[in-house]
Amino acid sequence: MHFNRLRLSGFKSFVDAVELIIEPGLTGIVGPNGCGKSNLVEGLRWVMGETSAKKLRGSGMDDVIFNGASARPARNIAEVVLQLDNADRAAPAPYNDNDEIEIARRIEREAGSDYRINGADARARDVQRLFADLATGAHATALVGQGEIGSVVNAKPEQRRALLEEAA
Amino acid sequence: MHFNRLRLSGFKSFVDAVELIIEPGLTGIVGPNGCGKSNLVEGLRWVMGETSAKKLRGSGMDDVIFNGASARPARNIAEVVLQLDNADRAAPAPYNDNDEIEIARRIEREAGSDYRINGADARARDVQRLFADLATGAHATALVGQGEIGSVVNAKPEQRRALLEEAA
Amino acid sequence: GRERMSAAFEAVDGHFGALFKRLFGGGNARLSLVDSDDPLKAGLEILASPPGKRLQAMSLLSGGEQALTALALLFAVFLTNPTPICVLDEVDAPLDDANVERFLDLVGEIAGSTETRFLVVTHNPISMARMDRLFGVTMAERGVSQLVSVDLVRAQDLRATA
Amino acid sequence: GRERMSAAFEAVDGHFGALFKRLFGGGNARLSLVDSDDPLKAGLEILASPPGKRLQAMSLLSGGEQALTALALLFAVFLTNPTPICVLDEVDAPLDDANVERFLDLVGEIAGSTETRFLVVTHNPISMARMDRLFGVTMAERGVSQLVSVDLVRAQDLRATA
Ligand SMILES: Nc1ncnc2c1ncn2[C@@H]1O[C@H](COP(=O)(O)OP(=O)(O)OP(=O)(O)O)[C@@H](O)[C@H]1O
Ligand SMILES: Nc1ncnc2c1ncn2[C@@H]1O[C@H](COP(=O)(O)OP(=O)(O)OP(=O)(O)O)[C@@H](O)[C@H]1O
Ligand SMILES: [Mg+2]
Ligand SMILES: [Mg+2]
Repeated sequence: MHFNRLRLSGFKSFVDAVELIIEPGLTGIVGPNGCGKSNLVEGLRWVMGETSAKKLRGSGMDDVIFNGASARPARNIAEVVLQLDNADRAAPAPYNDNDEIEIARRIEREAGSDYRINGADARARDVQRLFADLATGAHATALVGQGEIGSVVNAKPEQRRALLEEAA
Repeated sequence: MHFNRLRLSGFKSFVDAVELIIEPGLTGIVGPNGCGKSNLVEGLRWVMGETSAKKLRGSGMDDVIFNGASARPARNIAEVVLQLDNADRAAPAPYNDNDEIEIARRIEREAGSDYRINGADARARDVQRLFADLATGAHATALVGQGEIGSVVNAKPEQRRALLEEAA
Repeated sequence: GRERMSAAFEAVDGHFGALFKRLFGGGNARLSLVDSDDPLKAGLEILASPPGKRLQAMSLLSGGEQALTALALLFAVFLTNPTPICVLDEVDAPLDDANVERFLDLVGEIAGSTETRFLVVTHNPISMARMDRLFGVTMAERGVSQLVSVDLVRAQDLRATA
Repeated sequence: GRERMSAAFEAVDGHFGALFKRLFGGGNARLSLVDSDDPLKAGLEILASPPGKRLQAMSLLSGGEQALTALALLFAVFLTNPTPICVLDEVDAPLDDANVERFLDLVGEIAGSTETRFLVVTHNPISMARMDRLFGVTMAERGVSQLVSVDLVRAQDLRATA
């Protein structure tokens, strides 16, 4: 069960479609301040079912849709597609018959998000459960956003116990 | 009115006395994680009259007293002395007759802090007012602690207005 | 319920103590359940002393020491329940060179011994040099992000451009 | 009371707009009084757009962009009421090389044109190289800090030691 490719289109500063191939080992993501590195990482979190706009630095979920640049108008739709490689057939049913699993999330301004798993409509809950079964998810410990290390340190003991629940 | 020298003894990890000469221009402070750079900076903030232990990363003010290392027992006293150069006679009365102004703060475990200005006993309030008259102080905008930049960004509008009050 | 929580605690604590020693090159740390005897209700406290230093509240540790301790805890949870992907956004920012090297040794070892794929966002040239590959995010057109493959040799230019 | 507050606001806003443009190499920013018509009660809001980008909430800016904007505001307050000392503890941590250089240009200019003395704690070799002198803090004996004068050439070793 591997993460294979991540495709963003209209998501935050990625107005033109980009595709990140996720290969084995360590992939570094570099570039100047403000160029879009954290946006890319948030695209992954978002397609995995993140429901809190605040966790994506916005005040509403429409904030993830490209809102224009000096030479480009705002968009009304953002889409992120994540492709998983399931050659080892380790996926949860009912998705375990496919070699690949594709999770797509699409948001339209003022009309909310739609999810699809292998082309079929799905609910946010289905996507979240799929990733939870893979011991991962938008809130997985292994997704450490910029500045989140500080919150582990400063957290109150009751907040930190959430980490234990993830390990259980 | 210049800041000249800072002397720390028994303050956090500075169990042995050190003296920092503060020269004109830019002085860099470098060293590995945990070696004491922020402790040094907090020593300055402390002698300028900081009354919040939390702002110095402690839960009580006794936390600034050297509490031991593998080969050294804890101390019971910490002292910081700051020397100001007053050759330009720009200091507030009644300190303006001296070429130099020395502010000292001393804390004894479970017995609180004492302040002295030019050797004479003073109250925390006197020290704070002296620095306020110099447009500086433990809470001056120009003293930016580690991680404090983030709080300017994340502050609510009512919290940020404190900056305006400082400029007024 | 309770048994699984206690078992999880023991497992994470075991990893945490070992990872702390490894990231700090020594010292001692462990976890503690506080405020309740019931493992389902207790809070999680961290007791850590870097090498040669006395045990004190986490708040008194330095910025870099706190970050390294948090990484030891996050990876301890990870090792208890490995995931197919791990994304780290600028976690190396507060670390000095020696600590960055130890952090990268750990990440490299986890990548080599598990199936986990890592995405590591960084401004640190030491981290960049230890990656298997680099992607650069650029804004040649202002406000519009693009992705480019970066030759590890050319990383230097990309990092300095703005 | 109110008049002094309004005057302070105008002065800080003026500096802030100019400093933002300088630190970002362009773009636009200003301050705004919100939630009340009374300058003694209003909150302080920041409206900032880096070069080529649309105005959005501060929260959507990147880590480095937020830090640079905050520095523009802090220095704007400073210029309105200069102080004899300015201490900056690792403020350059989230900045890329180009932004660090612009930040250091500004700090160097303030140091050169005012009487203010600066203490700059940093792990960044670019910042170290631009200092007038360096002091190293060391822990040769574990848990015990000492201060040493550092030759700018030798800074490299000190930074990498642990
Ligand atoms: N919906 C949106 N539409 C267009 N641009 C956006 C949108 N949301 C955020 N941005 C822009 O994306 C930029 C932030 O990108 P990001 O946080 O990914 O930077 P970064 O590469 O992580 O930088 P740093 O190294 O400073 O952390 C900001 O300048 C912001 O204005
Ligand atoms: N009262 C005390 N007595 C002895 N040691 C102390 C005391 N208070 C703090 N320390 C120690 O000082 C160290 C932290 O020092 P400091 O925060 O100055 O590091 P730093 O050089 O700023 O590191 P970084 O680069 O990670 O920010 C901690 O290891 C802590 O244990
Ligand atoms: Mg970022
Ligand atoms: Mg520090």
